[in-house]
Order: sequence, then structure tokens, then C-alpha cells
Amino acid sequence: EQLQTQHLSISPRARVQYTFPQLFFYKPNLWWPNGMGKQALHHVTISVEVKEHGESDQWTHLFGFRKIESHIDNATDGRLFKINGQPIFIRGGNWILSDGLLRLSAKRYRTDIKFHADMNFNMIRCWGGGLAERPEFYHYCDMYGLLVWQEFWITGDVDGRGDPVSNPDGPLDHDLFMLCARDTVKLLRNHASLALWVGGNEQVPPKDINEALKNDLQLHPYFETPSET
Amino acid sequence: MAEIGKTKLDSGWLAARSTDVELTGTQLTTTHPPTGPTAPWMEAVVPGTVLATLVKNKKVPDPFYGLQNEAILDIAISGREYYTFWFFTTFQCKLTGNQHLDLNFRGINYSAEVYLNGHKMVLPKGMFRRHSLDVTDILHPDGQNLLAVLVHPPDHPGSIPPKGGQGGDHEIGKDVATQYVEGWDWIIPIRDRNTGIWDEVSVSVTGPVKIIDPHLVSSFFDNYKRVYLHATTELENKSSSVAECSLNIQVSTELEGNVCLI
Repeated sequence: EQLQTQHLSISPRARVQYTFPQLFFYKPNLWWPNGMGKQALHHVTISVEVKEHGESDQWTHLFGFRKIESHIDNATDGRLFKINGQPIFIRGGNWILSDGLLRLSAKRYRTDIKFHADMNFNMIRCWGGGLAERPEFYHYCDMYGLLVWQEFWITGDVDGRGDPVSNPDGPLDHDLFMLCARDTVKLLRNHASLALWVGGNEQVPPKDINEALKNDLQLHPYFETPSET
Repeated sequence: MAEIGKTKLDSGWLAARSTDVELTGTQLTTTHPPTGPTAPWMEAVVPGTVLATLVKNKKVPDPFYGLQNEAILDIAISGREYYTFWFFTTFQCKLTGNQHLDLNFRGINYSAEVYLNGHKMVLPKGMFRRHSLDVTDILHPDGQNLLAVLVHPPDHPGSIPPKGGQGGDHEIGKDVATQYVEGWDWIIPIRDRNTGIWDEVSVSVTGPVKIIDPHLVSSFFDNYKRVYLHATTELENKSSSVAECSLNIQVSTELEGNVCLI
């Protein structure tokens, strides 16, 4: 549906950030959660060719056009979600991890996640005491329309509200926590199913970590555009 | 010319307890590589954990049957060395001209030292971070490369109180690692605290310029009729000369069946 080529020079040993001119689509097939419509996914391929060398690198991803919004509803104090402007009743389940010895396989993820879709769920919550789930997990959530609520690695029991009360200030190395969080966001951020990042389970992360996460994860003002004309 | 792209290293791995191996990482990846699954070496589960490898080789019973987990030594009693393991494999790769090779680890729990053809590199602590090493200059000329990884458990594995409980003594919370491993009301303590090369290992061949972590965002107008795709990516020029690049982005949608519209 779209093909665009840009030319740029990169200095020796340099690392640069490049943004393509935005690509326009008229009424593309949208991605919808399980039970609300199809999970339309588009193949996006980014490749780079270098003069006098040829193809240098290529990256592909299955991308879903969708807009996910959520806010706390004053009446119920619960979080309300909207997908592509349509309110959705969340039917979700808890997820800890696929296997206690981390024998994670695409086949197992596909089976587990299809099972959730067959149970008519439309969200999976990844508990903070488990893992930041893997791209294969998210791939099948994209395919089967399971929205994902992904928690970072803080739990009430271990971080300040357990018995005995321990780690009131979370992990020893907050910079390491943020480095891992930022790298995890880069690993997972392009998946259509990723609906919500959550600081932790039954506990707010330590203040500095929570502020940094909120700051890094806020939607860029550029994209804060109403969907109306 | 090696083909551009990623190759997973997910077979042919060996593992051995570090205290059973006298050799250094440099010796393992030059003069004394292990020849096969003969003691103290065994077939390894990669990606996976130390305990997954031990269960596969029947060195310990499967912890998820009956009370068998009680028969497995907990790291709090054995000490961290007992679950500090070597993982070893080989891979073939011959680059040409201006090609580059990265060795990628998508998840290590909790820290590691990597030896490739005798060269040592350190993978810093943290369970949820990727590591990518440019190994272009240390590949073997004949294409056959020897890789050894010494994986260390989390710094604070903690110990399990007699009454168990949510997250044991909570020590694991001092690290940036999964917290369920000290046991919870729904799972037994994991004896090695999920130490290991727990996620994908791969090598990726690129030319002089590498694409890093593209970010795709869509914005919507006119009630979802007018849609834009915004794409940002990092690019790294690994060569010592200016790279004149053509950067392409292509979006295709899969129609019913296997017909693709571009």
C-alpha cells in the first residue's frame, strides 16, 4: 500500500536517529481486540541500502493500526478503555508466565494465548512478579486480539507491603531498573496488543522510578490529536 | 558473502557447572573446547535456565511433580557458585568486504561473561535488558567460531523461610529480576532463581549500516478515515567512511489467503 525511499548520509562510526515523512493511508483496515472485529495487521519493512555495498540491513514487523485510550472513570474509579474510539468491556485474565523453568516456546505461547481468545477474553494482565513478556507472546496477542496490560518488576509483597516489610525503596539500583525498563519498552512498543504499562502489582514503584516511567511513557504531544476532523 | 539478517543460536549448546570446569573461558574457546556431552558437560536448554538443563539431563527430578522440588538443592543452601554455569556452542560465519556481525542476547539472568575465540566480553547485570556485541573483528578466519558464556545467578537470591510465603524473604527484590522465583502462594520456590540464558541468542549480519529499534506510531483523523504512519529509527554507520544510504519503508497488507497488496 505504501513504499517510500529517502536518502541520507551518515558520517563514519556515527549513530543517528531518522524519522520518515509520515505515510498517509485512507481508511486502512484497523486492528480490533478479540470480539470487536478483525485483527488486521500490516507488514512493515524498513531496509537500508548503502552505495557501493548494496543491502545493508532490514527490519520487518507486523503492525496494527489502532488507537487505544484509557482513563480512570470518576463514577466507578475503574479504568475505562476505548479502542479506535469505541468503548470496550474488558474481559481479562491474569498471566504469570508460560513455564517456571522459562522453557518459553512460540508453540506454547500460541496455544496459551489462543486459549484465552477462545475463552472470549480480550485482555491479559502480565503480573509484576513474573516477566516482561517476550515478543513471541505479544505476536500471538496481536494475532488473536488480546490486549496486554504489562507490569514492571515491582510487587507489593516484595517491595514494601509484605510480611516482613522489605525493600521499601524497591531494588538497590534504580538506574539499572530504568535501563531495563527503557530497553523493554523498545523491545515491545510496536505491538498492536500492548495496551497499558503499569508500574507494579499492588504497589507504586519508588517515587524516582515512578516519575521516570511516567515521563518516558507519556504519549508524545505530537500524537495527542483528536480523532475528529 | 554472508546473508544479511538474523540467525538464532538455539541448538547444539552444552553446559557444565562452573565448579566442575578447571579451564578458563579463553582456553574453552581456543585450545580446549568441549567435544560433546561428556561429563562434566551436558546438553543444554538454550534459551532456558540452568534448572531446565539439569531437568532435561535428569540430574534433578522434575520440580513440578509431587514434592520433588524438595529434593533439589536451593541456591540459598548451595551458594551461588552451585548454579553458576558455563554454556558453550559453536557457529559458522564468514563475512566478506564491509560486512559486520553482532552477537545478541535478548535476556540473561542475571549477569555473564562471554568468551568468543579467546576474547572476553562482559554482559552487565539485569534480567530484562538486551545485549548486542559487535564481534566482527574477533571472528575466526576459517569461519568456525567458539562461544562460551559463564552465567551468574542474581546477586540476592534470598532464602526461603520455613513457612514459605509470598516472595520468600524478599531479597530477590533488591535485584532487577523476576520476583516469583522465591515462591508465592501459587508456586514453589525455583531453586536456581531462573538463572540462565533465558531468552533468544542470535547473530545478525549487516552491511556497514545497521537499523536499530525502529518505532512505529499511527495517528488518526476524520473518524479513522485519514490515518498516518510515523516511523523513526536509529541507524549506525559501523564503517570508517561516510555511508550514502537509501532508506526504504514499505507497508503491505495481507489480503485473504496469501495474496499480498503492495
